Amino acid sequence: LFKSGTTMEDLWEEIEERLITSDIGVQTTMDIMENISKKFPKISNPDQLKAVLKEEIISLLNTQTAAPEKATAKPHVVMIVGINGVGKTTTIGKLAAKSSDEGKKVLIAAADTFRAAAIEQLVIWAEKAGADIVRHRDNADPAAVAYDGVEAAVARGKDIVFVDTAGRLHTKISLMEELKKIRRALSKKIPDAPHEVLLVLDATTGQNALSQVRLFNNAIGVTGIALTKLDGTAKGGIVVSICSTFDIPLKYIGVGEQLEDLHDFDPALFADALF
Amino acid sequence: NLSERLDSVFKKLKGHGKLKEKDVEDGLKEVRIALLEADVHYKVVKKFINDIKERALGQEVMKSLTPGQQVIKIVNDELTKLMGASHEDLNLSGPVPIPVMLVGLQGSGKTTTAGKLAVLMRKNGRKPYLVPADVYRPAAIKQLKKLGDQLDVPVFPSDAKKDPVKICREAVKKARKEGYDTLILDTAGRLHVDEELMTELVRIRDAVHPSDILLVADAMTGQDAVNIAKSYDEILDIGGVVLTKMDGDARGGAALSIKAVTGKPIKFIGVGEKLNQLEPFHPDRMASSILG
Ligand SMILES: Nc1nc2c(ncn2[C@@H]2O[C@H](COP(=O)(O)OP(=O)(O)OP(=O)(O)O)[C@@H](O)[C@H]2O)c(=O)[nH]1
Ligand SMILES: Nc1nc2c(ncn2[C@@H]2O[C@H](COP(=O)(O)OP(=O)(O)OP(=O)(O)O)[C@@H](O)[C@H]2O)c(=O)[nH]1
Ligand SMILES: [Mg+2]
Ligand SMILES: [Mg+2]
Repeated sequence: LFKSGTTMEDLWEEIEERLITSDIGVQTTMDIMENISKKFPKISNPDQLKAVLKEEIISLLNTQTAAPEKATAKPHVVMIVGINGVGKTTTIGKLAAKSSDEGKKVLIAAADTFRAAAIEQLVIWAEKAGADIVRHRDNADPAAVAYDGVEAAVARGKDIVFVDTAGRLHTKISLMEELKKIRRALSKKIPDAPHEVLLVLDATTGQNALSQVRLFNNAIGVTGIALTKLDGTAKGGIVVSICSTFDIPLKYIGVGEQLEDLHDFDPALFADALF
Repeated sequence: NLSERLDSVFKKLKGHGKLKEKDVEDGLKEVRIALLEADVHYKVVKKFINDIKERALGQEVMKSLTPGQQVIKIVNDELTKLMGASHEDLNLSGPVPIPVMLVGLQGSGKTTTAGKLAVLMRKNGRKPYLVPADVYRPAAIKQLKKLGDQLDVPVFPSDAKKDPVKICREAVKKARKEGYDTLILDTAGRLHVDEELMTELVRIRDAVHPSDILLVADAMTGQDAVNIAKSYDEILDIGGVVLTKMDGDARGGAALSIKAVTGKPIKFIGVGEKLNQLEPFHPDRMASSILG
């Protein structure tokens, strides 16, 4: 980017291409470019432009809503949701391991009772992460598993519970109703539960991610986002419009398929990677 | 939507009499935005707009009483042409047992599609054999085994400690012995930039010579679709694509990007999680989905 001999117009076009191919989206790209040319009408140096762009993106990524308070409830209940195949189950494995490493007692509720071998997959992750797991049989009521999971966590003095749910498209009304039912089951056992609702998004997803955030948030309220598969070539730029539109914090990024491949989100590093 | 936006672009001209080139260019700007919002790749959009510019500046638009609708018609025609003439089926040629190989990124829907293809093949009078070749993902082999059991389709008893190349070779031998005429090889999801794992796919291909290699890709993939498809095609020479999760509200611009950059046909679309939810791809329906 910004090789010597480029005119300012070429530079702006190069920037537009970079932003759009990062999945930042047309409208957000136009807004960013308009903002920058308004704030800095005299910009003539590529390095200056790059720095200003990064700052603009970081400011869009810094949501007003602070990330949820340090977990004080016991157990702290986290519900994991998202569309099919984005990495929910794997992310729970990673989060459970992280919590175990921090000395917390972890329990996982296998509330995906629908997809083939979903429970078996989670059992393996629970073992890797040193967490207990509560499961029923295939096709059991997911809300019942969620409820039993929290009940077991209370009985066993667990610090944190992760509730895995089946992947579902945000446009499927009956499946979104099921998610509401699971959420209600959690609050039946602990009135403030779930204390966190983590929406998992795939970094290779384009503009459809906005629709996913909107509908999951409308249905059950989303408190944080995990963006997976950033170890590929996708830039995940869609989070820029998500953070500025919905003011929901991006908490974690997934960068691989192993237990340790989860990092806290860092807006500066993310903005750097875009350029 | 695009139709309304184009109508408003051209409505401003109702009083000005003759349509000018600049007006059509403004209309094409709206088309460009619509395609980018549908996740079509930046460079694919640039080329597409350039290619249709000549026709858009021709008589059919300039002389029309409804230039907005004419532009939409041109875009729809050209998109449909780009997406392919008609449905292209699985390539099942060569001596039995014929292997079909499913490849693609993590979570795109390969294992589920394997089950769906088994249903389709059996409907067409074939005897499919499911082969779990994913030895990495926890419970992946069990997942395909469960699907096979649901469908009463035989599944090769893969051992997760074995090399996937060896698994596929042994599966071919077993299929030949048991009289199954088609093998469906379900491979582990992998990044197109993972050299070691992409090489594993080449080794599987060279060991069993699949008659068709299908890239299973998510319909809601964004700009990265071009990178994924290009790499997979360059490394493996894919036969076609299955676009999954088309039952959502993604516009599916990835379909256009993938077709434009590889030239390979989209053969099927996944329209749900159930094993009967696989449909043949129709270029014209995709074109109108992308346009929104
Ligand atoms: N490269 C990479 N792969 C990932 C990442 N996170 C998850 N995966 C892979 O993505 C695939 C799907 O992960 P799952 O955890 O099964 O996804 P899910 O959302 O639970 O899927 P469903 O329950 O079927 O909706 C698996 O192959 C994972 O290994 C990541 O950060 N990077
Ligand atoms: N709604 C919908 N879901 C689908 C479709 N195809 C697959 N899925 C779902 O997507 C998720 C991932 O499917 P898998 O078949 O496990 O994907 P995969 O490519 O084998 O994943 P890896 O082996 O981890 O790379 C599952 O929840 C499937 O039920 C589809 O066409 N529509
Ligand atoms: Mg899962
Ligand atoms: Mg699979």
